[in-house]
Amino acid sequence: MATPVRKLVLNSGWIAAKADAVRQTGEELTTLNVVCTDGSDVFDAEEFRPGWIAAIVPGTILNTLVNAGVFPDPFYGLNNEEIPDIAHVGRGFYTYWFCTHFALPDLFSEGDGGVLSQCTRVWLQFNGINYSADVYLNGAKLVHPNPRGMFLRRAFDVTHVANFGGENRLAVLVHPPEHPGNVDGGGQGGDHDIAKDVTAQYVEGWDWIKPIRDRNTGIWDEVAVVLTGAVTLQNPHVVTVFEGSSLAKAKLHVSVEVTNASSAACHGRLTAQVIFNSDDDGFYVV
Amino acid sequence: EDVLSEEVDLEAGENHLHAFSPMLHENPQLWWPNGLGKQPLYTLQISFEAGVSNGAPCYMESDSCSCRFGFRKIETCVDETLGGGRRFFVNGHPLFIRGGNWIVSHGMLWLSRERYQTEVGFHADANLNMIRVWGGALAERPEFYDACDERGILVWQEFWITGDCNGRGVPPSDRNWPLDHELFILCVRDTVKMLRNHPSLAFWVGGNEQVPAEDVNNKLMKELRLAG
Repeated sequence: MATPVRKLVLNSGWIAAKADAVRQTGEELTTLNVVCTDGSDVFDAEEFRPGWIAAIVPGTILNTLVNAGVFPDPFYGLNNEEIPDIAHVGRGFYTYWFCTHFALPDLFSEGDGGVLSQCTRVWLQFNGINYSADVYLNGAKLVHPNPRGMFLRRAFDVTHVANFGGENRLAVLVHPPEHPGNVDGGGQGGDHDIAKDVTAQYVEGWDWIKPIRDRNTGIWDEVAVVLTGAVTLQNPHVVTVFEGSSLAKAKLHVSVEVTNASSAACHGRLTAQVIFNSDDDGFYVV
Repeated sequence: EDVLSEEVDLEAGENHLHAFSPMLHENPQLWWPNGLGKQPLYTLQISFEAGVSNGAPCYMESDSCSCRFGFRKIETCVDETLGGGRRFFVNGHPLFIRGGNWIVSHGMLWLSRERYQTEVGFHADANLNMIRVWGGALAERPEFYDACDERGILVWQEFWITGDCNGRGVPPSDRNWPLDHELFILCVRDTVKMLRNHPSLAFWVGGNEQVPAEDVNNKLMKELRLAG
């Protein structure tokens, strides 16, 4: 996994609201100092206004709704029967806004500027969204070439909209799978429609589990803001190939994806280092 | 040994795969499955330091990344003398597979490192040495694989093809699902890149008890073999 220079994991402070209950657009939700019709601030999580609840990210919408007491825990008794199934209430019922805010240091001031300088780039990373999302930051809509798919990591270069030295507002409108299917007939996987999408299929129910009512819709894996320089590294790969049959010698074939995100040519030094994690809780460079 | 620095020139907007010169490593500590030995783990750290191009050797770290890996060799073959069953060898030693089936850690995807460590630990304590991750659920998370790396549990990871797209059922499903094959392959590529360094990852399977649609399966076979 990547260990960037600076990383801020966004796993707290999220609030959520059902999409059709929110009057603001994504741009409006993420514009500083937006005030709602009742006079409260969208991000005033201390006093949840009607329709906004504390959200669990990473997690699913059903997870958030259970946590907020809207629905009972589906894994106790027959509680699942009390939760509306997306097949009956429609995809809009489980289409939700997720919002949070975060601060970025002023990297261009005297203090931090020496570390990251003008080359700093800011990335907004989502490790898993089921099934698709519209993402807004500080009043701008962020566009990704592959918005759909449960098992796809996505990164946005948000350098141009990031607010250094102040607050940043993030809103994510999460849409359920496009073919949530009907489970009224029971059996293995209901009507199987979920398999038309690239998503988890057990959610239509199987011989060992009742249907998951929201089909696992949500921001289900880590969200993070990552600061790097102009050149980024992704997907390191190491292949060990033994020489001969003794297993006493091995060749390490190491590769990494290198991207120059800037508009200027760049010269630099790539360094790969192997460290052995010893049994005595210490470690040393081999 | 095991530290390598290489100078790189990048054009504006350039994106490329940089392959380091091979590094020779002597007497590696071998990673073994649960019950056969220890699970020593190594960490690979890669960093890029940008330098000023006007001749001044002023390097500043632009980005870094790391991954854990282990030294192990997994071989498998179908043995007709054993009824067509698949045999496994790790570091040259035959391994009797004692496997468990894995669906998902929590139905509302309430996942955590601690939960993965506990649940994978149960499998290891029960003397199992392989977990099959069923294709109807997830490509499991790196935290799951970290736990398997540390406890010596080999992983059989399936992609997202199940009885929901086997052409049977009432109403009948379609063997050509999912609808967007390119998206499926895109997700496979990203998943492979995310998980491929874990020593516990033993092999990929196209789907549950069946193969994906022909074009998808052909791409999987071709690209995964190339990656290997």
